[in-house]
Amino acid sequence: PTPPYLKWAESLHSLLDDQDGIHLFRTFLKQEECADVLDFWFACTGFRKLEANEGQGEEKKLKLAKAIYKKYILDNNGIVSRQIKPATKSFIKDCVMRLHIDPAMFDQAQTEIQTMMEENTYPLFLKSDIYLEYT
Amino acid sequence: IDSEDDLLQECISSAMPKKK
Repeated sequence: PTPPYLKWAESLHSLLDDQDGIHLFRTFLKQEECADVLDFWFACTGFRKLEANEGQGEEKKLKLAKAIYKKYILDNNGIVSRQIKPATKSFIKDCVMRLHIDPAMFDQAQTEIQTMMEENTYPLFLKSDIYLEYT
Repeated sequence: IDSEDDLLQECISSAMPKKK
């Protein structure tokens, strides 16, 4: 069978579908001081999943949406915030302010961050010493 | 009551793939 680390080079999704791959990618991003980008990507996925689960309180969803907004979007100098378009940030801010919590409210922001990873940090990771040493 | 950070961490962990 194909070793996992070769699969990681196929696509960003193959990498993010493997625990060891995520761990190594995160170590690399930490070195580059942008691990928040990966955490934000997973937080968006987790937020959508929470919404899909029955029995989760509305209050918890609101609290989580606020927490994601505060940690990653509010600070315009943050690594995540800098990669997200102003219109997307306004949309999320509006959702939080009006307490309009929607399962898809972070989707556009997640897509923008994902594109940035695919074009930037992911190719760099595949060329990094961390990845090459691992292989 | 969960702190915001705990809530975020829980959310991030829930999105990660489970060990194969």
